[in-house]
Amino acid sequence: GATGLIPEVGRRKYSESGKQTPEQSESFLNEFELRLLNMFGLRRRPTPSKQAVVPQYMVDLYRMHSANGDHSTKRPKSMGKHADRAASKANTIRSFHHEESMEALASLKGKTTQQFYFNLTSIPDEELITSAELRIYRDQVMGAAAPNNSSRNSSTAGGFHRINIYEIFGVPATHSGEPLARLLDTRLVQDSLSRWESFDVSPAVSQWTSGKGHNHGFMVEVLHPEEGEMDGEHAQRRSRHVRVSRSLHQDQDSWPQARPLLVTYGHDGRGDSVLHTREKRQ
Amino acid sequence: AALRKQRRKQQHKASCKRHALYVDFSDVGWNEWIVAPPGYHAFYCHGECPFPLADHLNSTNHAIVQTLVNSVNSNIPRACCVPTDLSPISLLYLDEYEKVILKNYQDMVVEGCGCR
Repeated sequence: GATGLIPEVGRRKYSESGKQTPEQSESFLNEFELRLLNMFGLRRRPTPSKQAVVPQYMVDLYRMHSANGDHSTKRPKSMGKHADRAASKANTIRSFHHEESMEALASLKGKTTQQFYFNLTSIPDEELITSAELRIYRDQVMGAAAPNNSSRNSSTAGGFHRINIYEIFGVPATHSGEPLARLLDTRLVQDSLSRWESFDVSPAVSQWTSGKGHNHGFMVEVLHPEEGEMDGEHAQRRSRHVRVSRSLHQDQDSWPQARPLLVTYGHDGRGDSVLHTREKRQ
Repeated sequence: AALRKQRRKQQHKASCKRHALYVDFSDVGWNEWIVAPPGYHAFYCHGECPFPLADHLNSTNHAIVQTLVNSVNSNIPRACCVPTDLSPISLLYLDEYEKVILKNYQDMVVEGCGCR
């Protein structure tokens, strides 16, 4: 069973039954194997390595959607509303980590930008992507108190920073130039909270997977408005708390579960959505 | 009366119905790539579809007629005991590229059996 989905015992028993010639047996077994693979939407048997990481968010989604799971499981708090709606129409939810070898990190005074590339070629052509979210983890900035009313009223500085998500749709003419990009989503976030942020990147991913646009990746921009006024150590600490790159992440053990995650919601035209199943059963 | 009761019980036992079947993914070696669940209750249908077909056997008009013909001509087989209602399950798994996928698979659990 190491190479295919049919266990070796089953293969041997069928071949030894003597109903067909060995060639016929092999041919029937291979045909059945193909049907099994097709049923799961696989090209070959998966053989994941020990380093394979299952994001906690996907486990949470499974628990939320599983018909056999705990029905009291609610949607993950950090799940965006657009994603919640999308999940109700999707029957396939996929997660992707970015290609770290292709990341480009730049940190200027008061601004950190990171370019990500997610390889989406494993999404089959027949799967229609209805929504996609880019999830970024950010740690609480130690020493950043929750804003009081006065700081809330005072522009963006003092306990807040802004995260902008862009779709890169062109490369610059010169190496020094910035990539051509369009804004997909933006959010003003509070420094004093540790949580995942979900950004709607559906327009870009839908275009890429439908073949209407070329996947050049995303650019994440983190603006720290007040960084220029800080001492060096504090400024460095603030720029590291949005987990967009391994090099900005001090705890290597937790990086696999804290790194950015792209989640796509799609439907391959076969049957109900995951959420409808749960509602139907309930 | 006791004999009749026992015979009726045996006949009822043998008639088409849903039986327990737990599919443990580790039995077929799929636990290496299916993250959750570790297995699931799939159930299966088994039993006779005897003449005359009872109401609870969820038969179709065709199955009733086929059973009737079988009662006079045994060359024609009885109706088959098959799943009449199936439901999907969600699987969380790693594909061949080590991408994590949550997918809903149709017709994985037998909810009801009948003679068709």
